[in-house]
Amino acid sequence: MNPDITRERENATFNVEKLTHILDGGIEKTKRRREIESLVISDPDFQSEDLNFLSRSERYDAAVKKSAQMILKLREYGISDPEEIYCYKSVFRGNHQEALGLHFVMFLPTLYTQCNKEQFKKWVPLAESFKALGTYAQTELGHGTHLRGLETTATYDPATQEFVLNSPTITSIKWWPGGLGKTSNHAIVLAQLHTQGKCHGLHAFIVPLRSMNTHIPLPGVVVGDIGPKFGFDEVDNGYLKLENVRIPREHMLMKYAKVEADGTYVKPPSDKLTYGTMVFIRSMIVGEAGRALAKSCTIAIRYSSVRHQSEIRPGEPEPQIMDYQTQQYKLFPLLATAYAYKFVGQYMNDVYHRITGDISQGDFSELPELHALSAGLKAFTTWTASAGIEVCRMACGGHGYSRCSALPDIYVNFVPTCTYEGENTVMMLQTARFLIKSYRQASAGHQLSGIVSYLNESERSLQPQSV
Amino acid sequence: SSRPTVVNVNDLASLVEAYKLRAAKLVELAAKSIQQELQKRVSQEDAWNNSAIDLVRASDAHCHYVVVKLFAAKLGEIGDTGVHSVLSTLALLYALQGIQQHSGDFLQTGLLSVPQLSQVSQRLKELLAQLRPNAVALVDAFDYCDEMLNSVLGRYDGNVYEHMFEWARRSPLNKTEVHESYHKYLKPLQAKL
Repeated sequence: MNPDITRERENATFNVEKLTHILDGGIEKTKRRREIESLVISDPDFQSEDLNFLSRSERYDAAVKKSAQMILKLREYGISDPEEIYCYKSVFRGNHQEALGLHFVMFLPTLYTQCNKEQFKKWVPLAESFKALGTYAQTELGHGTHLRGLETTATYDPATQEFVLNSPTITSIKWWPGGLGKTSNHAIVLAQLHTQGKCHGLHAFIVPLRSMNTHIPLPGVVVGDIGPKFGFDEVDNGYLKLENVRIPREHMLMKYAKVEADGTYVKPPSDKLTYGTMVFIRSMIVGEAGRALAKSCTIAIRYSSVRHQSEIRPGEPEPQIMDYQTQQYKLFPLLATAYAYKFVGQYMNDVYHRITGDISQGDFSELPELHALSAGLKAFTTWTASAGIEVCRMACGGHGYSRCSALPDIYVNFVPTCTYEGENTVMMLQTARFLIKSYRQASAGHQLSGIVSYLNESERSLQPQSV
Repeated sequence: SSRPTVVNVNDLASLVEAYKLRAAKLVELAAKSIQQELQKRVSQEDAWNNSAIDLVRASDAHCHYVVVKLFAAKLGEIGDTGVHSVLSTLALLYALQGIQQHSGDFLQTGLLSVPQLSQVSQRLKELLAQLRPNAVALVDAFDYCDEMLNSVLGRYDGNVYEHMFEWARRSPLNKTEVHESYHKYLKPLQAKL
């Protein structure tokens, strides 16, 4: 053990284990998390070559291999609780992404929440047994956060009771979805629904992409990998061009909106139904910001305690970098931010579980506020966490630039959160829409509730304290 | 409730209040910007777009207030005095750092005076020194095992340089002492010159 870091630990003025329990949400959770982590760490199947030493194709191959092994092992250990699965993956994934990530975080949850009874019976067993390997194709080459701009069409043909899916323009080609390029044999495709000569907006369709026997792309399906990116090397982010592909009517996810056999469109009970998924994903991202920043601070602060450079007092031995005020000023506010985001992540997780309970009772009253809050917090935390990871990297000097520090990997795998699941500026404007609406209500004398109730007090002023 | 509240930069609850009123003020400014645009006879959509910078700023301040408020609220759940003390220091540091970074907002909205900003800077330096002994323990509490962190610099045992050298030697480029490119390109080049 390095003597510097030993001495640092001896100087602590609080019980580290107790703080770990607070971060985990209790002693039992810490114990269970460590059990699950040790399952991965002690597993020889997961001792792989350092991904940094592999080519892109080798990295993708290694990632698919690990994902396949992980699936079998989760069954073998009987780990089914979502938080425990998440914990297991966090260890086996390390600072990298998972090849089958979207199958778990988007494809399956969408089937669970958007399939009607018959569809549930057919598709969920296929997806849970990985015979149907899925992704979620929403973003297009020319369209992202602004969903109403998406161009892919699904036109209903009552003569054959089929939908014809088509990418009408180059900008409508589906682009970016993880696992789309080489891994998935199905995709949930978001397309503008046309029936009886009318467009009814975006709906979700299950589209077979590749043969379930040979994995060869099906007729009319042009699919592949979009090429190397800034990070996410293990993920085959892909493109999908649909050339008048026909799918049965039953492939439209019809738990809420429906198209009858004759083409009649039945509206969904509320346009807020997809909000729940978005609030969930964005709440997860807030937690990710806390994790990424916590990891980066761990690396930078431990290294700053063993690294010696220059001198503070002439003639004295080179001090630890951490003794320089500028180094403390770089890292300690980020450490505080990491803790802040960990606690916000816990709060959003609790809130999400509460509102899903409300939604299942048909109570959508809190959803708009939470949709606005999760959008804003997703943007706020990912922007500052991304900048913070880069500060941690630079605070490690040249060695922060080496892949062995892990800081480049943490950065390139975290920074896409500023863009996906809602581009941050758009998210902030969505939150602003809710704030301005609340402000106008407060100005009209209405009493607000929830976290925006402070807008009722805005006439209050604070007097700067005489120093 | 119109009685002015005095901001105490050493008191977290008082700082939460300051963040709250900053957010309220910036929401008000954004709403007024839209109003002014509308009075120029522009459409609702153009008024919105012409106020977008203020709107993003207001949302950012709202989120910042939520984060500070939740951090302060979390402290109320912590019983252990040692842990409570070090987390209180972190929370105060987080709040003061935010004030220093957005000092313009706090001055513009009249929430803090210029002398108070100097006090904030001074207090912030004191907190850095206060946290110094606990920095490593605070990251240890995140409990990321080496296999998960996957970082030679962030190793729990701090033995960085030995393992960095070992890692470099495993790099594929070091599989052979002389890389094949020497024989393919450099040696022929030298022979020609």
